[in-house]
Amino acid sequence: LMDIQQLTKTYVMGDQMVHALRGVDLQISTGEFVAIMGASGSGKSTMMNIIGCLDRPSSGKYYLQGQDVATLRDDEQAVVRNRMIGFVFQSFNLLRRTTALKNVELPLIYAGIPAADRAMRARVALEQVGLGQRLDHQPSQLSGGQQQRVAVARALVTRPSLILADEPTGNLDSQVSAEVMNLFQTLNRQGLTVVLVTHEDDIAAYARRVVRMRDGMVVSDRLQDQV
Amino acid sequence: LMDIQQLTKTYVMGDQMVHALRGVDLQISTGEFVAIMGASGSGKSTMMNIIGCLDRPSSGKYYLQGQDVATLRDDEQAVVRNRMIGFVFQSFNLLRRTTALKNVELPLIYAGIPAADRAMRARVALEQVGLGQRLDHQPSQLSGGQQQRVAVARALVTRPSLILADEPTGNLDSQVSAEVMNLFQTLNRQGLTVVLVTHEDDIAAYARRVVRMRDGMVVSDRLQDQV
Ligand SMILES: Nc1ncnc2c1ncn2[C@@H]1O[C@H](COP(=O)(O)OP(=O)(O)OP(=O)(O)O)[C@@H](O)[C@H]1O
Ligand SMILES: Nc1ncnc2c1ncn2[C@@H]1O[C@H](COP(=O)(O)OP(=O)(O)OP(=O)(O)O)[C@@H](O)[C@H]1O
Ligand SMILES: [Mg+2]
Ligand SMILES: [Mg+2]
Repeated sequence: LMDIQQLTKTYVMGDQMVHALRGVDLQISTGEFVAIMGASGSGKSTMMNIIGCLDRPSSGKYYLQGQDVATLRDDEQAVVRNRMIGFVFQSFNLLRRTTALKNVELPLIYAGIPAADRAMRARVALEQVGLGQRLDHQPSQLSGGQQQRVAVARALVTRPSLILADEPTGNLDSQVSAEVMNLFQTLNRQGLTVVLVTHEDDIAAYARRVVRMRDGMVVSDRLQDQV
Repeated sequence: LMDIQQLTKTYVMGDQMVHALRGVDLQISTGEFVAIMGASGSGKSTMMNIIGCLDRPSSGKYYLQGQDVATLRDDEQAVVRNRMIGFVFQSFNLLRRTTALKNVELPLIYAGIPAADRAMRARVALEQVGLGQRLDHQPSQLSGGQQQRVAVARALVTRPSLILADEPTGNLDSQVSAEVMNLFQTLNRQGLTVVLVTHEDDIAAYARRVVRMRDGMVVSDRLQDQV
């Protein structure tokens, strides 16, 4: 599904260089459930953004479904992204002046889904994460963990083939975290490829494989029994 | 230090009422280290905002250092807040177009601290959370966990007598979380009162007392041995 070779990402700040990614090699197959772990600042979100076609590397190769992503223009990358990828952002990125329901409908609008179907699918997605009673709340009228769950629902509503989730349970208590992780596991068994960043071992335990990053590189990559 | 009696907070949304707090009773003494836990949406941030003089309850009493906070005007509450409370927000609330250093200097500017002292104190605060190499990065140039640590540094730089931290380690790996919690513990032993919201048992273990909330009420309040 995805083949990453010697990916680097360097930010230039005045006379300083920040090496966010220093040569990452990673292959992920369709249907996998992978947890990405590593210290704060080790490059996890940077890598997720490149995988999700939201950013471009400084050097290296990224093949998605056999296609060299670098050869795609920005608008072509956007099509790939909207068609096959669901992204849960570390800082949620919800629209502030829009209800939870409308936030989750947004990707369906881009996909050309008719209004009645959109509203129903968005409602179901929000019910799946326990927010059936919060459909018409705007983000400022939601708790931190509720905003996070709206971001999860939005990522899943298009039924993507790949979900990239950056710390999707960082603001959730253990019971609600388990509900979200069970949802990911159920969808994974139905064919959804799941790549999630987490700093919690309890959450990583739901994955079949754990990739650890440090200082912009992959330092370990191991299979494990799923919990 | 703080005495909360039958605190309620109700939001009116059209013809619906959301009872975020349903009669909270809580007393916290100077020098305590208290963890607040509970499900997503149970009222933790709402209560923290009222404790931190950032919001007013719908009913009930809140005495801070013997003073009935309801009798203070908004500007008087702001003075109390800036003088004695440091707040780590669940969504950080950093200034976007400002460097990490300047973000942490901000409370010192309000406190009338001279420029040279401010810069030095802000730098020390950022070094204490491992961000000595990120002083001139703006929030968009920082990882999620780095932004969170800037928020922690900003809350501590005025040397407040009370720190209110809402999920201060939600985006931090275990090593950096331990560094932040050790910092809180050290300051607590020096007299800082610490009230922190967390959904992780490992983090709550640093506290001397754990208060659990559910559906807008305190349902348990127990002392424990600190780790
Ligand atoms: N402005 C508002 N209008 C309506 N309802 C609100 C508003 N702000 C918060 N709420 C509701 O009040 C409840 C408590 O919110 P609060 O942010 O205190 O929860 P929390 O315990 O901090 O949750 P989390 O762990 O997810 O951060 C939630 O159900 C939320 O939807
Ligand atoms: N626009 C930028 N300019 C300069 N440096 C940046 C920029 N964006 C990120 N960085 C740096 O790149 C490094 C990697 O950032 P990244 O967000 O990928 O970390 P992360 O592993 O997701 O961390 P966290 O667990 O804290 O979210 C960090 O040290 C960060 O300061
Ligand atoms: Mg990150
Ligand atoms: Mg909260």
